[in-house]
Amino acid sequence: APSLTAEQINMGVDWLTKFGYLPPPDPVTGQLQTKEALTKAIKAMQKYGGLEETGVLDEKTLVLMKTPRCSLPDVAEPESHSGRRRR
Amino acid sequence: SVPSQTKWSKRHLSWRIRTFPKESHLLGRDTVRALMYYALKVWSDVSPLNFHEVAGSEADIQIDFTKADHNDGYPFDGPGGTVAHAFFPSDRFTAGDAHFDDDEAWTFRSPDAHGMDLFAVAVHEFGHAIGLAHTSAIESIMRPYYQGPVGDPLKYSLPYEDKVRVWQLYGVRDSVSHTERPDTSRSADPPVLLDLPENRSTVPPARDAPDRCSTHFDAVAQIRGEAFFFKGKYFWRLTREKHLVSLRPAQIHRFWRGLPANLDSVDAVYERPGDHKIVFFKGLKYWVFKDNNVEEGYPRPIGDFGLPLEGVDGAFVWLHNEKTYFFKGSQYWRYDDHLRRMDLGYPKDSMLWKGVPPQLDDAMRWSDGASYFFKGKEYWRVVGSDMEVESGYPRPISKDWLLCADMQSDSPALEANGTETRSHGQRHASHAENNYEVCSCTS
Repeated sequence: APSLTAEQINMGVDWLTKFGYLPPPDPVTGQLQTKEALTKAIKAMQKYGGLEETGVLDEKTLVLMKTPRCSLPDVAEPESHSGRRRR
Repeated sequence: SVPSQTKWSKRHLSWRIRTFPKESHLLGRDTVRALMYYALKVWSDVSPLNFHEVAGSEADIQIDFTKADHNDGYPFDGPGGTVAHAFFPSDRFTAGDAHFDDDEAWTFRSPDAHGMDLFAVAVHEFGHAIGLAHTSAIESIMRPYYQGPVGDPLKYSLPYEDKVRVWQLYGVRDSVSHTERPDTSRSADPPVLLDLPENRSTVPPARDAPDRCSTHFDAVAQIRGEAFFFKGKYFWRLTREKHLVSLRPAQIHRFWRGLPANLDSVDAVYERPGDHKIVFFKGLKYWVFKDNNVEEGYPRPIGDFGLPLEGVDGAFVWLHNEKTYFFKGSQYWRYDDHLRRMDLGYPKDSMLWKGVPPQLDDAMRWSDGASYFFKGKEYWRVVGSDMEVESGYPRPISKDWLLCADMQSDSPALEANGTETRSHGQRHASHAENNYEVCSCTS
């Protein structure tokens, strides 16, 4: 599959964050997402959307991300993130 | 799916459309209201929840059509992308509110490819408004992605997956709600009844259809703000703007569902104040309709109202006191539909309604605040709280209400080749052939 453009990756990360699959970037450190966190988030979104869980932003995944939808997130805040905050 | 986001503690929820789509040439306001009404009804049909429309700003569920960033943390993004959202019952200031992106082309009964089906999206958003979160279940209306139109709002059935989740939240709806009746005195009229007939062009008008320009009527009623003229097995319908919906009458049985098949006419019809249900009278029986479906347990005897066992000529609710007036022969009765009790001191002589003839065909109130009395081919108008007919009446029903020119009668008897014949046998081309067609726009 053709490699993704930086713009597509950014769109993907924004989308995953917007709908609750990725925690928002840390406002203080601006820490970027780790690769495994991104892969895990993509798989969760693919599973939710009934797609094959490839873990990468393939064609079908990008198409689904462009499908009209409800603004509300699909996932409540990721457990790990809220867990960390609680600690 | 994520756990549900709490739920409403009360069972009666009010709603109101605060802002309508700007591009309302696609969908009229009445249609938007009706679609919201039926999208909420999807959830109230399967749960103990009840929704009623109000006019004021205190509604539990405020509905807005807005665009771009509207300061609620969920900015819209132009056509496509995010199309709507709603707030869970747990949201402190916006619980239940629903926002629809005004940059979308909202449609109703349009082919899949064009625009966004408003009814389908509204059902989803009101699922959030009562506490359901997104789910990945393929069948569910609560999937986050737009799946296209879901068909006829009057026939839509919620997927079982969603019924189970709402039952888990609120329990099932039993036939009688145990909570007290909501105070709907402030409520605005509920929306018009959606008339979603099968394609009319495939249903040729029956030969015995009456001619609206040369007949008197069995019953006349204002229902959800629209006027209905009943004759035999047929009725004509006028929008709130008094526009005749169609020159051809519709068949009562095809729209008002649950009346006996052998019913050949009705005596009187009115919309009950309070719950806006619609009451049909025929002989010594009456039926109560919720929207256009008869409720269980009907027909019942008119003795329930304390009326004499002679039947009813006419019935209407006087705007002035919200009392229901029944007419029979030269007498009338006054009934309190809120207390479900006949007022004392009745019947009285209908002469007290100065200028109104006895033996009425029916009566109705209209959106101008006046009361109208119908008999034969004429009608009388009584203004506000008067009990005397306004000067200049009677006037012809056909001309003022049913788009008939003077002395015109376009008999509906259709010859095999589709042309219409006048009542005195003269053959004339159907309107469409000489480029003359009477059209009326409905919501």
